[in-house]
This record gives sequence, C-alpha cells and structure tokens, in this order.
Amino acid sequence: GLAERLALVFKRLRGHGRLTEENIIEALREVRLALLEADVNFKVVKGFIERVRERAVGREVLESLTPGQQVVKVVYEELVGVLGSTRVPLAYAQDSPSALMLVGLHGSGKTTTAAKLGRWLLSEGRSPLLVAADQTRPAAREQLQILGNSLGLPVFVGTGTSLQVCQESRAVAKERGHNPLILDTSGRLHVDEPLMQELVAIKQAMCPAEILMVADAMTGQDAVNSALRFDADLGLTGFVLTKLDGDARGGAALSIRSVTGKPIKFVGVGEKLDALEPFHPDRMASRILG
Amino acid sequence: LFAANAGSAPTLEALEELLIAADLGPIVAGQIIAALHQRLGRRDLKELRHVEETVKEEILSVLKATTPPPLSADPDARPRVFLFLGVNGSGKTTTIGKFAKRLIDEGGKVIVAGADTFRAAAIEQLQVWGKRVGAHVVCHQAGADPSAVVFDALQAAVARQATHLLIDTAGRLHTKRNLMEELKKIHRVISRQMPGAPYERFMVLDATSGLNALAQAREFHDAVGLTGLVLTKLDGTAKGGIVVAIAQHLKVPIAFVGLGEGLDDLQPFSPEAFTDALFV
Ligand SMILES: Nc1nc2c(ncn2[C@@H]2O[C@H](COP(=O)(O)OP(=O)(O)OP(=O)(O)O)[C@@H](O)[C@H]2O)c(=O)[nH]1
Ligand SMILES: Nc1nc2c(ncn2[C@@H]2O[C@H](COP(=O)(O)OP(=O)(O)OP(=O)(O)O)[C@@H](O)[C@H]2O)c(=O)[nH]1
Ligand SMILES: [Mg+2]
Ligand SMILES: [Mg+2]
Repeated sequence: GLAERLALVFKRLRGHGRLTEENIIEALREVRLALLEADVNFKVVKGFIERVRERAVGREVLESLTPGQQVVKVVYEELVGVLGSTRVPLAYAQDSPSALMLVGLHGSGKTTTAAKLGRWLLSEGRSPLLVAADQTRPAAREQLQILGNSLGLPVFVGTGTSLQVCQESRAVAKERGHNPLILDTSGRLHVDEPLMQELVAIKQAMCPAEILMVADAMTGQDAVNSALRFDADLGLTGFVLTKLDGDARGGAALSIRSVTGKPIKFVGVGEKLDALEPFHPDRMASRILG
Repeated sequence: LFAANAGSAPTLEALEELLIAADLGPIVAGQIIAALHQRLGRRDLKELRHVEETVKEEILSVLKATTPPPLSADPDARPRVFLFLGVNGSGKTTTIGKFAKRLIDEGGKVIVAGADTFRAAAIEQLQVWGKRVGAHVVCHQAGADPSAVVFDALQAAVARQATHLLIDTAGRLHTKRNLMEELKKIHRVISRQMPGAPYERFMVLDATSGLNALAQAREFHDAVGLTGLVLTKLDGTAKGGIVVAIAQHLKVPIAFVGLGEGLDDLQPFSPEAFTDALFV
C-alpha cells in the first residue's frame, strides 16, 4: 500500500542527509499514483495534492523520524476532512408527505436502494410509500413491487408518465398517511437533455426534501461528469454510494464530494435489503488509501 | 532545441492526463508515454498531431492483438452457446435482448435462458425482451437452481434446433466466493453437456467502470476463461479505457459495444472508432 511505498521513498532520500522540500515532491508523486489507482478523478487529485503539499513541507513531516507515516497520516486526515467529518441526516417534512427522490445513471442501484431506504425509514418509525416512477425499463415496476412486498411496504404503481405517477402517488400518500414518498426514477445519462428535463419537472412538481444521486462505487474518472450535471440540473442533497461490498477502492467518493460539495449520506454494501449503512468518512478514507 | 523542450513537456503531460481521464489508468498511461519517448525523437514530440497518431498506434496494437470469436450459426448445426456474466447492473440482460435481435434479424433461431433466479423480477425482465425480439425463453421459478435452468435450456436448444443459446446470469461481485462458485458450476454444466460445441463466455462491462474492472476481468477469466467482452453504456461520457488494460494483460477480445437501451443499440467493436473516440 501507500505506507510501504512511501517508506521506500524516504529510506532512499534519508541517505542524503536532512529531508528537503524537494524530497517531498517524490513522496507526493506516490500519493498521486495511489489516488489515481483508487479511481479518484485526476483533476480532483491535483487539488487534493496541493492541500497535502502544504502540510507535507511543514515541520511535522520534515522533522519526523517516520516521515512516510506522517505523510500517510496527513493524507488520511485531509481525505476525512473532504469526505465530510460531520454526519448529514435525511431531511424530512413532518406535516405533509415528504418526497425523497432517487436519481442516477443506469444500473447504479436506485431501485434496490429505494427499497433499502424504505426499510431504513420503517425502522425509524416512518411509514414510507415506494413509488415505481420508472415507466421505461422492462419489469422495473415488478422489481420494486417484489422488493416492497418482501418488506411489507406499500408500492405505488401507476399509468402514464413518470411525472404523472409521482403526482398521483402524492394524493395516495395524503389519503393513507404515508410519509415519505420514495421516488424510484429510471436510469438516465446526464447528457440526455429530455430525460434530465423530466427529472427537473418531477422536482418542480414534488418539491422533494431529498434528491439523492445513487452512484456506483466502482465508477472511474467519469464520476465527476455525471455528478456535476445531476447536481447542476437538480441541486442534489446528497449521494448514496453503492456496491461497496466489492473491492473497488471507491475514489469516486472523493471525486463527487469534492466537485459538488454535497454529502454522501449512505452506502450500499450488498444486494439484500438490510445492506444499507450510514456513510463513514474515516472508513472510506482508509479504503481509498488501500 | 529550446523550442522542442518547451513544447514537449506540457504536451506529454496533457496527453497523459487525457489517457488517465479516459480510464486507461496511470500505469498504462505512463507506459504509453514512455513508449512515445522511445519511438519519437525530440523534434517529433513538438508535433502534437504526430504524437497523437503515435499514441493511437500504440493503443490499436494492443486492441488488435486479439480478434473476437465467430458469432454466426455453427456450420455443424450445433447451437452456439453464449454465457453472459459480470458484476451487478453492467447491462447483461439488456445486451442479451439486443444480441438476440441481431441474430434473429440474420435468420437465426435464438433461445434465451433465464439463469438469474435471484434478483427481483430478473426473469420477468428477460421475458419482456424475449417477447420483443421473438426468442423462446427457458426459465424456472424465482429461487430455482441456475444450473438446472441452464441444463434445461441446453436440452431445449438442441431439441428445438436453435442456432444460438444466450444465457443470462445474475450480477455478481467477483469478490463473492459462493457466487463465483455458482458461476463455475454453470460453466461445468455447459462444458459437460456440450463437449466440443461452440461456447463463448462474455463478460459484460460498464464503460463508466474504473480500474476495478481489471480485477473483475481477472477473476472472471480465472473462473471460466473469458472469450469476449461487451463494453456497455458507451453512449455516455465515459470512454471505457480500462479495456485497453484488460486487452493488454488478459488478451480477451472486445466483441461488442452497447450504445443505448434500445433493441438496435449493440454494435460490433471497432478498435479504430474506439481509439479515435478517446481523443475527442
Ligand atoms: N453487491 C451489491 N449489489 C447491489 C447493490 N445495490 C444494488 N445492487 C445490485 O445492482 C444491480 C442493479 O440494481 P438496480 O437497483 O436494478 O439498479 P437501478 O439503478 O435501479 O437500475 P436502472 O433502473 O436500470 O437504472 C442489481 O443486481 C442489484 O441487486 C449493493 O450495494 N451491492
Ligand atoms: N445508456 C445505456 N444503458 C444501458 C446499456 N446497456 C444496458 N443499459 C441499461 O443499464 C441498466 C441495467 O441493465 P441490465 O440489463 O438490467 O443489467 P444487468 O447486468 O442485467 O443487471 P443485473 O442483472 O441486476 O446485474 C438498464 O437500465 C439498461 O437499460 C447501454 O449500452 N447504454
Ligand atoms: Mg431501477
Ligand atoms: Mg440482469
């Protein structure tokens, strides 16, 4: 991992006497490589390295007996700092049915996450209504219905456009006292103008308390592109990062948090509906460092 | 000489960043830049156009080192079996629908096997595709043993004299031992039932994937011996450059690219088109 590589770098540099700022450049190269190998976006890496450099050329590293370990400590602390050292809870309106909208690229885990969030909210004493707003993917509604049934959660299925389904679901929720509405939308590309406009229309009609982008933890450099567009068009309130039960380093987490400033609120850690955890920046930082 | 020096450093850095941005990864990007130094003299590095062409040649030489397997009906009239596998949400089920359409348009008789018996509505999703394209779907109930579905589908393909059998499997992370064992069992069932018959193992990979895709490809290749790759969602902004690393290390050819959610959004892989797109 990074600690071992830095130990080698400093072992070699130490042989030439006192450490200098010049030497740190070499160490930062290793940090850059580690972050790129973790799939952090290269522009985000640039900015992040600058933050690390300022501390790395300070006395805490240059005068340390274990400079390699110090650099790792600095990187870890800066990562946690960016990823979000404070927990951001789910927003919620008490009086009328709140909406929680899930958006994102194809196959990222929105439908599964919708059901997981339903289960989570149920355990917090809420009475969510799952809304099958994906009217395009074959058997998308059936998928949400099966998941909802397994949890004993109601699922609203409607006819018409996604927007119409969402609007209808609000009336149903009001009537039956469901809160919040969890809107499962179709996967779409951030560069698909009409589909992004569809989401804007749903947002305007439903005024969601939460608009969460569901993103795959194994996303590479492209993570910033989709996150920026979804955030620009909708004003995200946060992210859910899925499939963290694999071995992807998850650098996309740093990328999307860094470029949008929006918090990662939950992580998906499996296919079962109990596989949802609140985001822990310290665990994510260790994981990215490998 | 000064001009050559001034021009080359920023050019090479920008080029390396372009390759990294395309998900080739820092190691492969670094290797390509190093090879550039080898192949071009100092003067040539100034010419950005020349540099770009040389990099494209490097990438093309990796991508063209392998050729995709044959896809048309087997001359000995055995069903050509395709096993589709990959991590969750990569586009396996949709790719099968598109591929079935392509084969049927070319006069094939296609059977599809619903061997994802785990995920909610996976079978229903495949059945919609089967109906759309006119392919017979072999499936059991949800929760059934995937190997049993595969066994039945193989028998049906032979009995019905199908030209192609496309097998859909559940998404699985390569780190899950039990799921990889399940996949190996499916592979054994096919190998045993159809010894010597044409049999392809295609990993379906999302173009937005980062370097973890290489680890995925390694695991799946170790498990079943991949004979091809399908790179999906290339209609987005991701470049899918990780396939260069996969081609380099594992020598698995890329058979198709997915360019959308519709029936016709599957194209044979073109190394040239792919490489040109990296620089757009
Ligand atoms: N291992 C793992 N798999 C997950 C996780 N979240 C979702 N999945 C799987 O990822 C695949 C895609 O999940 P879906 O919920 O269908 O994704 P989606 O975003 O709704 O897909 P579209 O609606 O087509 O855009 C399924 O196989 C899920 O079981 C997770 O945290 N871990
Ligand atoms: N834009 C685009 N979307 C695609 C492409 N291929 C698949 N999709 C979409 O990706 C999502 C997931 O596709 P599936 O076919 O369900 O993926 P899968 O690998 O079978 O998923 P699991 O079985 O859950 O692992 C769906 O919304 C598809 O429409 C493609 O080439 N381009
Ligand atoms: Mg969905
Ligand atoms: Mg599938």
